[in-house]
Order: sequence, then C-alpha cells, then structure tokens
Amino acid sequence: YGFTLPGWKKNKLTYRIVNYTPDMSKEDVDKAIEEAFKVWSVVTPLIFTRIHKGIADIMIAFGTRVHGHCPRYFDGPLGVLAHAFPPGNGLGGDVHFDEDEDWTTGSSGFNLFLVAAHEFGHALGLSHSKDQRALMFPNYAYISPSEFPLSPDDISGIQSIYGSPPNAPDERPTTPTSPKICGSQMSFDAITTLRREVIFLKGRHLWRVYPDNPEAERELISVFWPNVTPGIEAAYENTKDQILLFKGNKFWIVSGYQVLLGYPKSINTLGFPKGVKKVDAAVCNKNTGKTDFFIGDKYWRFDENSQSMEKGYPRPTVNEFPGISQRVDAVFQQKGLFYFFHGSKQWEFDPLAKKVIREMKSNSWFNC
Amino acid sequence: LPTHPEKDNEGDAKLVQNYLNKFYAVEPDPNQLGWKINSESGSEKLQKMQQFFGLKVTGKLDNETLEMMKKPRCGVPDVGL
Repeated sequence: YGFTLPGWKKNKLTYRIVNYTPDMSKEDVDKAIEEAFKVWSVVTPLIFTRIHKGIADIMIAFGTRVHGHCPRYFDGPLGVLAHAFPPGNGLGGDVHFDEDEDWTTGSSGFNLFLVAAHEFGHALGLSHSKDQRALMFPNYAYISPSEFPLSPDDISGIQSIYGSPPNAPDERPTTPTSPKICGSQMSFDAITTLRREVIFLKGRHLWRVYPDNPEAERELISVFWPNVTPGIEAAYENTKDQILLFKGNKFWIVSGYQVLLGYPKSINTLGFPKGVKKVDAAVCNKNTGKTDFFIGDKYWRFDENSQSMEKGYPRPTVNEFPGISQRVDAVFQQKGLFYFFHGSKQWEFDPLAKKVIREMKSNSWFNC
Repeated sequence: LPTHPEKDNEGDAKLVQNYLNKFYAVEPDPNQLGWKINSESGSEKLQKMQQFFGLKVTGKLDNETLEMMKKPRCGVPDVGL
C-alpha cells in the first residue's frame, strides 16, 4: 500500500453528492456511496456524515471530459473510470466519476460501490497498491457483493494513517465480514481435496474441513497462497499430490503451500482450444487417473498420465453424469463418490452406478 | 520508446504515451525552486509501470504490458502524487 500524509486531521468527515448519474436510480447511488464509506469506517475511527448543501470535506460528482475546475480530464468510455484527490482543502478529498461509463449496482458495466470505495481510499490519503488483491490496486476488478472488498493490505494502509476502530479487540487488520458459511443460500466457487482435507473456496476465503474435526478452519486465500488472486473458479487435486487452481483462462499448480514457478499458465496449455475462456469446475477421479473439466453443460476429459486432453470431447455432462443437469459450480471426490455443487445444493453421485444417490445443502460438510 | 516493429501500431503508441504521461509522470512540485524537468525517458517510465504491475521489467512494450494498459482503471497516478 502507499499513502500521502498527513491525511485528515479529524475523524468526523462530511460528504455531499453534488449530482447523479442517469445510469442508476438516486436511491441506488445514495446506497452505493453510503456502503462505500462504510467499508472504511468499519476498519478505522472515521465517521462519515452526509450533507445536502454547502461545502463538504468530500464532494462527490459525475462529469465527463473537462469537468468543472478539475485539473484532470476524463477520456470517454472505458480507460479512466474515476479519480479523487488526497485530503486537503478545496479539491482535496473530492471524488469524480466519469459519466461516460456505465454505472451499475451489479457485475455488468462498472459497479459504483466498488469504484467509490476505491476512490474514497484516495480521498482518505491512500495511493495505489501493487498488491493485485487490494481494492487500491489501480485496475478495476469486480468482487461479489457478498465479499468484504478490503484486503489485509488495504486495511494495513488505512490503519497506518488513522489507526483501528476504537472498539477493535486488537491492532491486527480485521476483515469484519466473510460469507456466512451456514447461511441458507451459501454457495461455493470451487472445492478440492488435499490429501484427507476438503478445501472450500469462496471469493477471498477458503475453509478447510477435516474428516474427524467438526470445526472448519477459515483462512484468507492470500494467506494460504500469496501469489494467487482471489475469486478462484475451479480447483482439483491431481494424482501427484498437487492442487490446480483456475481463474479465467489461467491456472496455477500448488504443491503444498508453494505455487510452482512459471505459473499462472494459460489453460490452452492443457489442451483447451482458444475459444474456452474459463473452467467452471474440475475433479480428478483417483480410480481412473482421469480429470473431468466442467464448462457450461459439457465436460472435457484429461488423462493425468499422458498429460493430454482425450479425443472426442467435450460431451454433454448429463450423458456421463445423469441427473447433473445444471452448470457445475464445484465438484470433488470423496471415498469414490463425486459431490457436485450448484448454488446452495449439492448432489452425491456414484460414478460406477452412474446415478445420483442423494441431494443435500451445499454447506452440509460444516457443523451448521 | 523502444517498441517491437509489429507493435508499432499508431493507436497503441499513442495509448502508451498517454498512459505513461498520465500515471507515471512525476508531477513536479511547484514549491521546489528550479523545478526538476521531468527528464525520465519513456523507457524508464515504462519500466516503472511494469514493475508496479508485476510484469517483466524490460522497458520495452510487449503484449502483456499493452494489455494491462488497456484495462479500465482509476485516474489517480501510480507514482509521484
């Protein structure tokens, strides 16, 4: 992380939304801005109060190209999305959004909450971070709203200027929320075994479940595998005591805690054609040494011994796995059986009998 | 800026120049007497950018560097605030 001192010399700051984007309802803009300030107030002593007229510490506006007296110009759609000024008088602390972008509350276009949270980091004195997992990394990256957007790097940075919240139990950077594992709608991005453990991945976090220990251990992925970006989409354990992690068209091979050198590599090196942009889920059948990659409603089969994709694929998933008709979020093998996950459900599948044995909640592996 | 011949696409060269000037030009401090003219060459700025984004630091424009420059981002400079 980086910061520009001295930051604000007070903890109570005011903000004003000067104008609105036509892309979103005013209520959605108000909510996105309020939530974006909350991201920083939960990890610092800072308190943000909205005012509706006059000069606030943090003035928030939408503009295009040359806008008002701002010395920095916008560049039309894409490119620069927004900018902000470090704490100070006048322009200091102000935040501007490029109205030529498509502002949204979701994953399409650019999520106003996420960009605002980043820009408010600047308005509080942070500069850009080189840590690709940090919210203060310069490039835009969508993070699921169920995820708390600050990484440990962001929290360390802002707390080095303002300290931690008055009621924080200790000084370590705290990430106040992570997905509620026992929530009724809990789903997972990827699941893999690792020897006797089962590792569940979601956003920035992973949970390690041991067969004889009811309490799962939660970790930040960045603590476990520092060079791997969060938001892993597929994972599996191969026949060589290694884990392969997939995100977009890249994958890493991890041996123990060590990411092998030269990774990430493109998934095309595994034999996928150029048109394949990502993998939804993957599992290696320890009994056959074959790995099945699930993409949409089809699957590909990879031979771990010859390290090559088998001919005649992809095939419809439901042909080989009757009853598994939805897109597969995650899959793993345990005691010879496959467990397929989609949303908040999972299906236990017998690959020999080729049939679903039972349906369960996704988080049935946790002591909920 | 040293570039690969096939990379010598006019649009890309302009994009790269703008990017480096916008995010890697150390803005001179008006309070300093005899401002130090921003003498950093394009290649030095490019090395800084490649280092910041964890790319191979060559000072030469390659695909990966160009792709990174095309990604939507924040308008605040990465160095020399």
